[in-house]
Parts: sequence; structure tokens; C-alpha cells
Amino acid sequence: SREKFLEAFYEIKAEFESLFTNLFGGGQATLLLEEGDILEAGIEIKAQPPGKKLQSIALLSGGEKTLTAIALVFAVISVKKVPFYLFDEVDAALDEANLLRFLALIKDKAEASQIILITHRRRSMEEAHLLYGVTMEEKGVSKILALRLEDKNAAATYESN
Amino acid sequence: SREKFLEAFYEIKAEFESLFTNLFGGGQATLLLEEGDILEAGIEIKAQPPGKKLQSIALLSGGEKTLTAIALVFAVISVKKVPFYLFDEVDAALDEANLLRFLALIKDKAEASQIILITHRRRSMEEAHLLYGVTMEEKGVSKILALRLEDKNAAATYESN
Amino acid sequence: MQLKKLEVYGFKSFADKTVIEFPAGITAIVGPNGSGKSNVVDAIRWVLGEQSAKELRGEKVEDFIFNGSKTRHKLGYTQVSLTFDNCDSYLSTDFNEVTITRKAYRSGESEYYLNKSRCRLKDIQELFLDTGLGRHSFAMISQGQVESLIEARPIDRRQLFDDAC
Amino acid sequence: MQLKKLEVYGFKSFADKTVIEFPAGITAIVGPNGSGKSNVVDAIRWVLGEQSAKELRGEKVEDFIFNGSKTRHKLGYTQVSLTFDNCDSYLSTDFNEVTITRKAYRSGESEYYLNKSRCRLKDIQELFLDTGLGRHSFAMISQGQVESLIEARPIDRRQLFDDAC
Ligand SMILES: Nc1ncnc2c1ncn2[C@@H]1O[C@H](COP(=O)(O)OP(=O)(O)OP(=O)(O)O)[C@@H](O)[C@H]1O
Ligand SMILES: Nc1ncnc2c1ncn2[C@@H]1O[C@H](COP(=O)(O)OP(=O)(O)OP(=O)(O)O)[C@@H](O)[C@H]1O
Ligand SMILES: [Mg+2]
Ligand SMILES: [Mg+2]
Repeated sequence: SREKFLEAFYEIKAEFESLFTNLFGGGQATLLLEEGDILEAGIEIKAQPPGKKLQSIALLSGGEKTLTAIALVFAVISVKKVPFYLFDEVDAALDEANLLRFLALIKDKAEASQIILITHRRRSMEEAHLLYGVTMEEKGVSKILALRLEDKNAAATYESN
Repeated sequence: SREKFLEAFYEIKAEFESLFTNLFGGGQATLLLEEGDILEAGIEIKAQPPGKKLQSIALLSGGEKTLTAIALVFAVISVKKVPFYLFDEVDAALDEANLLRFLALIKDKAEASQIILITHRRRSMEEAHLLYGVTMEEKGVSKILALRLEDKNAAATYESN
Repeated sequence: MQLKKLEVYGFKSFADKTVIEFPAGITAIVGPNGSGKSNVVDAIRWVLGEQSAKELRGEKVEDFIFNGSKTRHKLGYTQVSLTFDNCDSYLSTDFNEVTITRKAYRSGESEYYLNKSRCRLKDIQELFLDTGLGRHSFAMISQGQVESLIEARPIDRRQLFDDAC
Repeated sequence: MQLKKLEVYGFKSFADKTVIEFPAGITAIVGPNGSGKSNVVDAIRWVLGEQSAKELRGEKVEDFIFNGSKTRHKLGYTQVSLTFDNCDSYLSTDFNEVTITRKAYRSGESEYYLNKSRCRLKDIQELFLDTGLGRHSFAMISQGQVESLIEARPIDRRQLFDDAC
């Protein structure tokens, strides 16, 4: 129904605006409904990283697009309280500063929900309460090992530096 | 013409097969022409990472797809001697071992051609003869600085870890 | 509700029975290229009822069953189970612990189980309907998908919103 | 043939005239997200004759001209030059040094120059025809493009081969 959609849309929009500014350490962004019937209209994104002019999101860089997408993902999920998040290498394109802001958000969300991160980044591994290593000691066959905290340095051989 | 295409195709195929085995440290792969008229047939890729069964390339992992694509790129370019290569973050999905094999290939090619690598990876930066840092000290305006070798550690603040 | 554990047998590269337990907070999964990390994501999406083979990087059901290696024969079926702690009755069922299981044979048949008793796919999809864990859930982002959320056209993005709301 | 230098003025985020010299061997370009690294790749593809705005992450010519920032006004035109050492006569022209230049105004007009004398796009495209640096060249891989080479359908991959051969 229209009311239900609009109510969810405005909630997501408000959340997206605040998450974007938080993740970029400044700037602003918003969601807009295209012209036409509310039940079918597409959803536009306008984003303005700190210090830049408002531009089409096609001009954003790889890392800026990833960060904007993460803000959108958390905004949409906030409408429903999900029990767990599962992210496969969403941190790959982020530089050091953006990665730290992303991890701050993850830590904040981890208080209410479980978060499973597949990652190659050392910084992300350091935030985990538990680390699993997937290996193929026998080629073609996957095995999983729980790595202890001090093994984290051993895990560094898996990370992507 | 058919002969010209077939000649180039078989040259590329042979090069691809050897580059794949080199980059994966084993295994094998090949290129196949689909059924039908040679002048219009599509090109299939069959890839088998070391110790695994021959499978459709759709089942390859993110890093395995990247490595296979790099083998294909160098195979196709080998037909024409290009003066320079320009790669924008092609190393993002590679783990440590694959990154080292990729860099060994890059070093080998750098003897005959110039290579420009945009990268976040520390290991890739270490292979460069010259390092340029792009910054936006004035927000929204890009500036380029040549970084000296000892600045490489300073460049580490740009790299992704 | 808490995710307690995942049990995988014969799914893609997991030839042997493998169990992963999930604590509260953040769990990181690491490993070399091609070792099987994204296959874990595919297993979770599959047991939650994902019907599109393409979404799980396959073309047909056999692509999800261990296909053999240099040292192992291929297997005849795969089975994946996901166990939740439901003490807070987040899922509308009386069980304190809920385990969903999906099994598939090379012949193409799929079986679904809810706490070890046979059920239909529809039952699992209904159980998770309002949790935000349905098919197009934003809570599960596969490798390479994050940027495509931004590059999608506005009308396609709307589809994602509708599914996720 | 060697690539000697790139000169950029007013192209995307490069508001000021910027020069990058290229030595033999490997050059790495590094920097934070959004600082302008991929814009360098776009500038090189643009001056070599790329006609599709979409390939350069834009929709129209104005997207390539510096659009202003909090501290700067937008500019009226952009100019990019690429200089090659042609002592080995790799490019079929008598010049020992070849500089190609492309200039575009907000009005949409584009001008091309070969060693400072005006020419047509066709002249530049013909000059680079057999060098493997044409439009679909495999030698220039933009961000995020590497995996799509593998995910393309066989018939689309053939198109890439034909252009690259
Ligand atoms: N049905 C199957 N039987 C056996 N092995 C399979 C099957 N399906 C996929 N695989 C194997 O699983 C591997 C891919 O695993 P996955 O995508 O999980 O890797 P990953 O750890 O995510 O790697 P990356 O870091 O590169 O993303 C492939 O090498 C493929 O051969
Ligand atoms: N016409 C223009 N005028 C001004 N700025 C522009 C213009 N076009 C693009 N930009 C800016 O350039 C930035 C993107 O730069 P680019 O894609 O080169 O970043 P990058 O260094 O490659 O980052 P990443 O590491 O995330 O890939 C955007 O933030 C965008 O605002
Ligand atoms: Mg993966
Ligand atoms: Mg970039």
C-alpha cells in the first residue's frame, strides 16, 4: 500500500542521510522518488562527498560508491531488525581512513546483531571476536579452522598486503 | 579474413595456456571457438586451477577470475607489441601468493613496455620505479606529487591496510 | 534471535561435513583465493531458500554438489543446515531452537526440513518472511555486489527496496 | 615508442594544469579514495579518442570538464595532451616526438591537435590503429573491468578479440 511504502521510504531516507555523513566524515546525500505513481516510481540517489559539488553518482570513485552503497544497505536494513549480517569482501575498495569509519559502524551494529565478514583486510580481522580460516590443504576440498587470537598474526598470511 | 583471425587466435590461445599455468603456479586452461562460422563464433574459456576439476568459469572464485582475466589480457596483448599498459586496481582481489606471481609477470613485461599501475597494495607499490601520490589537499581539486623511494613508507598511509 | 551454527556437507568445495559456530558480535572468515569463503555465503543463501542458481554462481543443481577433485570422487547429494536460537520467539514458532535443512540430489530433487521434520520451501520462506532475511535481503551482500547497488537504474533499485521492506 | 608525459588541464577533478612524466619500467599511482587516480585513466583514454561518455563514467561532455568545488568556480573547457617519444618510428609519422591533444568546451565542441596543428579525430585513430592502443584495447583496464572480461558471454568476448587483434 502507498502509506506503508511511504512510511518505510522516509524512514530509510532519514537513516541514509545520517549514515552517509557519518561514513564520509562529512558531506551529504539523499534519496529521491522519481516522478509518477508512488507505487512504481524508481529511487534516485544524490551524493556529495565532503568539499565536493553535488554530482551524479556515476562520477563517484570506486571507493566512494562502495561507501555510499554501505550507507544504503544499513539504511534499508534498519527498517527491519535483522538478526545477522553477512558481508563478502565489501571492504576491498576502501582506503585506510574509510575502512576505519566502516569498522566503527560495524562495531556499533555488532552490539545488537551478529556480523559475519569475509575479508582480506588486516584491520577488519583485528576487529573480529572470532576468526575462521578456510583452507584447501587437500587441493579442491575446503576445511575450516577456528584461529585463536594470537593466531591472528598467522592469519596475516591470508590477508591481502 | 578467416586466416588472419585463426592465426591470431591460435597465437593467443597458446600464450593464454602458458600464462595461466604460470600465474596459478600449476593447473591448466584453454580457449575454444564455439561451433559455427569462424568469423562469428564466440570464444569459450575452460579453466582448471591446480588440484581442481575442470569446471565452468562461472564457479571460479573472485580472485581466480581476476587471475584468469589477467592471463587473457596479456595473451591478447602479446599479439600486438603495445608500448604501455595501464591497469586500474586489477590487483584488488588477489591474495598474497597470487599477488606475488602477478608482480613477477609485471616485472618481466616491464623490460619491454612501460607499465602504469593504480593500486592500493603495498607489495605492488614496492615494485614501482616511480611512485606518484594523488591528493586533494584542497577538497575537490586533484594534485599529483612524485614520491621519492624513502617516501614509500609515507605512501603506506595511502595503501589499503 | 541468534544464529548459532552452520553445518555443511557436500556443498560446492565442502566435501566433508563441516560445522561453523557463530558467537555474538563480529566473526571474520579469511583464507586464500579459491579456498571456499564465498561458498559459505552461497550455502547460507541456499538453505534460506534461494531458488536462482545464477545468484549462487551456478547454472544447475549439480553445480552445488561436490563435483570431485584430484583426490576425491564426486558426491551424490548435498545437505546444509542452519540453526538459530529462538528463545526470544523472533521466528513465529514455538521451538526454542530452530534448525532449517535443505538437501539436494544430483537428480535435481530438493528436500526441506524444519527441526528434522519434512516441510516445503514455502514453509521456510513464510517462517522468515518478516525477518528481512528473505531472498533479496540487504543483510547478505555477495562478493562484487556492493557497487552494483549504486550502479543499478532507479527503477531496478526500487525493486530491491520493495523486496527488502 | 615510449610514453613520455601526460598534461591535464580542467579534466574532471584536475582544475589546475598537472603534468605526469612516465619513466621506463613500472610507475605506481596511489592515493585515498576519490582523490583522482581513475580520472587519470579516463584522461588517457579520452585523449586517445574514446568517444563513449559511458566508458569514461560520464553522461555528457560537461561531465569531463572541471565542475567546481567549494573553493573553485567551474571551468569553461578542458585540455589533455599525451606526448610519445617516437624515435623508433613506431607511429607512422616522421616526427621524433609526437604530442596528441584533445580540447573540449562546455558547448560540446571537441578539437584535436597533432604536434600543435589541428587535425581530426580520424587522424588520431588512424595513427594508433595498429598499435593495440585503440578503443577496446586490452592494454588499458579500467577499475572494476578485470572480472567482467571473464563474466562476458562468449559472443561478446569475441567482439573484444576482434577489436584487440
Ligand atoms: N560443485 C563444486 N564442487 C567442487 N568444487 C567447487 C564446486 N563449486 C565451486 N567449487 C570450487 O570452489 C572454488 C571457489 O570458492 P570460493 O568462491 O568460495 O573462493 P573464495 O575463498 O571466496 O576466494 P576469493 O578470495 O578469490 O574470493 C572454486 O575454485 C571452485 O572450483
Ligand atoms: N567534472 C568533474 N569536476 C569535478 N570533479 C569531478 C568531475 N568528475 C569527477 N569528479 C570527481 O572525481 C572524483 C573521483 O575520482 P576518481 O574516480 O579518480 O577517484 P579514485 O582516486 O580513483 O578513487 P578510488 O580509490 O575510490 O577508486 C569524484 O569524487 C568526483 O567528484
Ligand atoms: Mg570469494
Ligand atoms: Mg579509482
